[in-house]
Amino acid sequence: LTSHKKIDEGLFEELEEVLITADVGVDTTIELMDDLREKIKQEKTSNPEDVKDVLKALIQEKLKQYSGKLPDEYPLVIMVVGVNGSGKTTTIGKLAYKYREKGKKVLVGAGDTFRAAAVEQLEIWANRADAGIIKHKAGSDPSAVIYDALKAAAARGIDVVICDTAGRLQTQKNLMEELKKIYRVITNEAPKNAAVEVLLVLDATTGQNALSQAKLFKEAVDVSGIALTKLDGTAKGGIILAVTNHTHIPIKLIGVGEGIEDLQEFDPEAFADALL
Amino acid sequence: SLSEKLQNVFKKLRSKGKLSEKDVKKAMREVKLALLEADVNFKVVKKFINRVTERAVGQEVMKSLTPGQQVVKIVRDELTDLMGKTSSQINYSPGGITVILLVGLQGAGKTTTAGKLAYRIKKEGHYPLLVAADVYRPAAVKQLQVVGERADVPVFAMGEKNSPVDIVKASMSFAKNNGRDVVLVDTAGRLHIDETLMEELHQMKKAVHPHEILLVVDAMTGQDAVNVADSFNKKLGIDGVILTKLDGDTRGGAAISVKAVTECPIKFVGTGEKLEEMEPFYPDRMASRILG
Ligand SMILES: Nc1nc2c(ncn2[C@@H]2O[C@H](COP(=O)(O)OP(=O)(O)OP(=O)(O)O)[C@@H](O)[C@H]2O)c(=O)[nH]1
Ligand SMILES: Nc1nc2c(ncn2[C@@H]2O[C@H](COP(=O)(O)OP(=O)(O)OP(=O)(O)O)[C@@H](O)[C@H]2O)c(=O)[nH]1
Ligand SMILES: [Mg+2]
Ligand SMILES: [Mg+2]
Repeated sequence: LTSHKKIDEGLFEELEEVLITADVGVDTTIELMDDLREKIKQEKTSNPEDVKDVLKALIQEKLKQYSGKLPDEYPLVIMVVGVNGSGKTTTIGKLAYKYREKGKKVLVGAGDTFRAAAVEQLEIWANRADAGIIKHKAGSDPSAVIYDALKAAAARGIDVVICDTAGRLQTQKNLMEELKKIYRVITNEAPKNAAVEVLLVLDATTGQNALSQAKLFKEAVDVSGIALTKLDGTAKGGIILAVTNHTHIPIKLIGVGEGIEDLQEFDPEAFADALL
Repeated sequence: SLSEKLQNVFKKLRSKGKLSEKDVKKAMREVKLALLEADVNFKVVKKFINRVTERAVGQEVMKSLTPGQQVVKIVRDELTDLMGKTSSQINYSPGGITVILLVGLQGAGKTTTAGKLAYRIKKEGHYPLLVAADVYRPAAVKQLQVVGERADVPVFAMGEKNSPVDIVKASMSFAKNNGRDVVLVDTAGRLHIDETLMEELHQMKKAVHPHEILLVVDAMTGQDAVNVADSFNKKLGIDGVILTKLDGDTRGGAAISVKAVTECPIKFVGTGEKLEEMEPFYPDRMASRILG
C-alpha cells in the first residue's frame, strides 16, 4: 500500500483493489469495506497506518468463526471430493502421512476408477505414507471399491479410511449422482461409531467459481471441511471468505507444496496476514 | 445477465430524454462488476472500462434512440476484439520436426491436453510423438502412456531417473529415427515463481528450440491468471494458450487476462476429459460467455 497522510477515499480504494486482486470477490469486498468504515468510526481510528490492521482483524474474525481442525476421533472415514486437478489425490497422500505420524493405521480407497493412472498415482502415495490401499481394476464401480475398503478396514482394525474420488465439475449431474452414491455407501457401511468427514479440496488459484463448487458439492454430499491447496503459489485464495460466508463449511487444511509434509492446519491469522 | 442489467440502467435513464456522462458512468459500473465477477483481472477491467467509456460518451450512444443497446453492442464488440482472432491451428514447421512444449501450473490439464493435441495432429495427417518429460509427479509417465494408447500415438519415455532436458533431447533423435514429424512434450506442472523449475524449462527450450510453447490454463483461474501468464511469458516466451475445463460453468474471465498480458492467441479450449473434447477458440463465443 502507498503511504497516506490521512484516512481518505484513496486509501479505501487501494484496500478494495488488494481484496479484489486476492479473489475476495465484489460482494464480499463491498461487505468488508462497509464493516471497515463502520469499525473505523466506532474505534475513532485516525492513523492511516492502522486501517490495514483493522481490516486484517475483521477478516480474521470472519475466518475464526469457520475454521476447524483435522478430525481426531476414530474410527474415521474421510471422503475427498472436488473438481478436476484441485489436488485431491496428493492431499490424501499428505493426510495418510499425518495420521501415520500420529501412530494411526491408515487405509486408502482408490475410488477414482476413471482417470488414466489414477490408481497408480494413489498407490505411490499410499506406499510413501505407509498406508494400505484397496483398489479394483480400471472402469469398475467406485462405490464397490469404497464398500470393499470399509469392509477391509473393519476386518483389519484400521483407524482411518481415506477415500479418493475422481475429479468432476459440480455441474456434471450424472457425476454428482455418482458421488452421492459413494457417500451413501460410506454412511451405510462405515462402523456405527465412525466419524465421517467429507473434505472438499479447493484450488487456491480458482476465482469466483469456487463458490459454485462449494455450494453444489455441499448440496450433494454434505461437505464438512475444506482443504485449500496450492497456497505456495501467488494466488491468495480470497474466495474462501465468500465460501465460508455462504456455506458455513469450516476450512481445516491448507496445501503448501507437492511434498508429503506440505499440509498444514488452517490458521486464520496467518491467512489474513498473507491476504493483505 | 449483463445485457439485462444494462437495459435496466438505460430504461430508467430514457425517461429523462438525453443521456449524460453520469448516466454512462452508471452503466460502466455494471460492466465493471460483471467483468470482475467473471474473474477478469482488476487492472485489465480498469483499462477496458476506460476504453469503452470513451466510445460510450461519443455521438453513437448519446444521439441514439436505443442507448442501452448501443452500449451493450460496444461492450460486446470491444470484448470480442480483446479476445483476438480465431487462430486455432498448430504452426507446423515447414521442413523437419515440429516441437511443441506444453507448460503451466499444477493440475491445469497439460497431460490430458497433450493427448487431445496428439489425437488432432494425427487426424491432420502427421506423425506425432508424445514425450513424457514429467519425472516428478507420481505415475505421470504412466498417465501419458495410457493417454497415448487411447490416442494411438507412441509415447517416448525414459522412466523417472533421467532429467527432463535429457529426455527431451533423446526424444528428438528417436523422432528422427522413427519418422515422427511432431514432438509433443508434456512437462511437469510448476509454479511460475519456482526459479529452478522455470530454469529447467529454459534449458529445455535451448536444447530443442520448440516451434510452439503453449501455456495451458485452467478456465476457472481467478485474478492470479495475469501473474502466471506474464511470468511464463517473460521468463520463457509463450506462443499460444490453451484454456481447459470450459465445460464447467466458470465464466472464464482468465481468458481475457491471459490474452491482454501476453498478446498470444488462445488456440484451443478443452471441453471435457475425452480425447475429442477440444475445440477451436471462438472470440465472440468467449465474449458472450464472459458477459453472462
Ligand atoms: N504447488 C502445489 N501443488 C500441489 C498442491 N497440491 C497438489 N498439487 C499438485 O497439483 C497437481 C494435481 O494434483 P492431484 O492430486 O493429481 O489432483 P486431483 O484433484 O487428484 O486431480 P484429479 O484426480 O485429476 O481430479 C499435482 O501436480 C500435484 O502435485 C499444493 O498444495 N501445492
Ligand atoms: N472437465 C474437464 N476436465 C479436464 C479438462 N482437461 C483436463 N481435465 C481434467 O483435469 C484433471 C487434471 O488434468 P491433468 O492432465 O492431469 O493436468 P496436468 O496439468 O497434467 O497436471 P500436473 O501434471 O499435475 O501439473 C484431470 O482429471 C483431467 O481429466 C477439460 O477440458 N474438462
Ligand atoms: Mg486424483
Ligand atoms: Mg501432467
